[in-house]
Amino acid sequence: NLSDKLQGILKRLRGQGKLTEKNIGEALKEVRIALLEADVNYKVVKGFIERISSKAVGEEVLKSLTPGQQVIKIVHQELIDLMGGHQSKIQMPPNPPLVIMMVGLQGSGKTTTAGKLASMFKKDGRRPMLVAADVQRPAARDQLKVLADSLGVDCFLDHSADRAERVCRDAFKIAEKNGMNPVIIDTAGRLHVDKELMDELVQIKKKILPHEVILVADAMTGQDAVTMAQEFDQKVGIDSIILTKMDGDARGGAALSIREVTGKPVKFIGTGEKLDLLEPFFPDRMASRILG
Amino acid sequence: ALLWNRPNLSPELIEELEETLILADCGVQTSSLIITRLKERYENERDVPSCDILKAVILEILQKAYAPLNTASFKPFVMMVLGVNGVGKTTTIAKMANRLTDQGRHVILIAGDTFRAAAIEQLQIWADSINVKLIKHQIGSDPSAVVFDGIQAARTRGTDCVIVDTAGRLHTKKNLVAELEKMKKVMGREIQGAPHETLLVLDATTGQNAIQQAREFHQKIGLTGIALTKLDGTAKGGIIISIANELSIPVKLIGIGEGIDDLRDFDPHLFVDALFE
Ligand SMILES: Nc1nc2c(ncn2[C@@H]2O[C@H](COP(=O)(O)OP(=O)(O)OP(=O)(O)O)[C@@H](O)[C@H]2O)c(=O)[nH]1
Ligand SMILES: Nc1nc2c(ncn2[C@@H]2O[C@H](COP(=O)(O)OP(=O)(O)OP(=O)(O)O)[C@@H](O)[C@H]2O)c(=O)[nH]1
Ligand SMILES: [Mg+2]
Ligand SMILES: [Mg+2]
Repeated sequence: NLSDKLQGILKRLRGQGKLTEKNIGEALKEVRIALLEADVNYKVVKGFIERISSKAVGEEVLKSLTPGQQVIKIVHQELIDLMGGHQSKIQMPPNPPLVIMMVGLQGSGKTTTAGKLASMFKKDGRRPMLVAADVQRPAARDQLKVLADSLGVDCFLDHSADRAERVCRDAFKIAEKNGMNPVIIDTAGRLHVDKELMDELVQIKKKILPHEVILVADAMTGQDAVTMAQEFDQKVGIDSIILTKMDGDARGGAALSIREVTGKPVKFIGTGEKLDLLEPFFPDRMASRILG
Repeated sequence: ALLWNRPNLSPELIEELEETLILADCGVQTSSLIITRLKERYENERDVPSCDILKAVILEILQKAYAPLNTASFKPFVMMVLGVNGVGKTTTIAKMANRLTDQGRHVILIAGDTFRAAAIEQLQIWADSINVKLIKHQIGSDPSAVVFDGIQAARTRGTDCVIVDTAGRLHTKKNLVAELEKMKKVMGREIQGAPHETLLVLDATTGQNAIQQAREFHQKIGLTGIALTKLDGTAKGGIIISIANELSIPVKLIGIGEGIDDLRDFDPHLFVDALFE
């Protein structure tokens, strides 16, 4: 594993003389490979390695009996700091209802995660409304309704509607009138390069003014995570991220890439298909997972 | 554009190639293998532009695994479609059924996802849109029972092709993989050699975990092909090169959109060209 590899390299280097920024490169190469194999984006890895190379020849490493473990500690802490350092939550606005909008690529887990958020808020004593604003995908509205019914939560859907913005506006009026809070909007999956559909999100956002736009991303996403997240953030604007399918064995380097390129926090992770499987995101646990 | 239209292999070029391959999700090991082979061949082909050699190296890996989808090799031809959650199984099945129907073949679909909310409804809408029969039971029923029913129906109707949809499942979930094995056994008992095609659906945006998915499903179930979806996005799907190299599983189909016609046969040449666009 990475720890053993680094230990071997650094002990040999020290045996040959002083550790310097020049010769530490061999050890950092192993860190680089570990991060790339974990699906952290190539350019993000490059910047990361540059940032830690001076720390990697610092006092703790030079003086340590286990320099390999010291380097891992530095890498680990740098990963934690990069991902926000601590847990981040969804804030309730001063004027209800809180409006949440789920966005992301096709199949990332938006509909299921919308249901999970509703479940969480209901357990918190609130009265959420799920909004079936995916008027595209076959049976998308039915899917959300089934989830809502299983939770005993209200779901706004309009089978005759053919425009997402209209559904959101109608749903919001009802939520406001009946004191439902939060309003959780499920949108259709879309490509970040689909100009028309990205524009649709911009229009919905203008009219509905969501407090929290959540980018739902698959934990197994590869190098494309950077392009995708950047486009969603620049074209639409996102407030936070939920990483789904973390119950698999993907290392999840996409989490680092997405955080790095958007600066937005990962707030939750999805750890299964059932609606109670949403957990808060812990940067230190993610750092360990990425390093393998 | 890469520096590579000139026939030389400078360190700058090598680094640029490595970046291109890794950004395409080829992975560290496979990118390194490709570059090693490029360097070896370059020694004997110094007047050939390095880009041509590079494409040839990758094509060689893909072509070793290559095999087309041949649904006419048995009747009824039984195809099982599996993969992790949300990759595009159900949509790809609808596209395949549409293509076969256009070719004048008689198709039956089997709603083998008896778990996920509105999964059966989703496939029913697709089936209705292309006028194809869907065999289904209630949500929560045993998927092997639906498979059994669907195959009986195919036999009595003289169906050419049966396609079985399955619920998304992570390769790490033992009981869910066991469920697929049971469905496969039922098919094999009822129709000789079934399933004749076991297709793994992979999302082109997936990173290195795709290789683990292919390894696990191949070991436990046995895969005969891959459908690579969502190539209409910006992800390149380089993971299929590692899969071809390590497991010899061929990509047979690609998904290039959400519409019923957005299905193409895999073309290794076009794929390799797209890697460097
Ligand atoms: N194992 C696992 N599966 C998940 C998780 N979240 C969602 N899924 C599954 O992933 C698949 C896709 O989920 P959906 O909620 O339909 O995804 P979506 O983003 O709404 O898809 P589109 O609306 O088509 O863009 C389904 O099979 C879900 O059950 C998770 O955290 N773990
Ligand atoms: N852009 C694009 N989207 C696709 C493609 N194939 C499927 N999709 C979309 O991906 C999402 C998931 O597709 P499904 O067919 O439901 O995927 P699945 O594997 O059956 O999902 P589960 O049954 O929940 O595991 C849907 O929104 C599809 O429209 C493709 O080739 N390109
Ligand atoms: Mg959805
Ligand atoms: Mg499906």
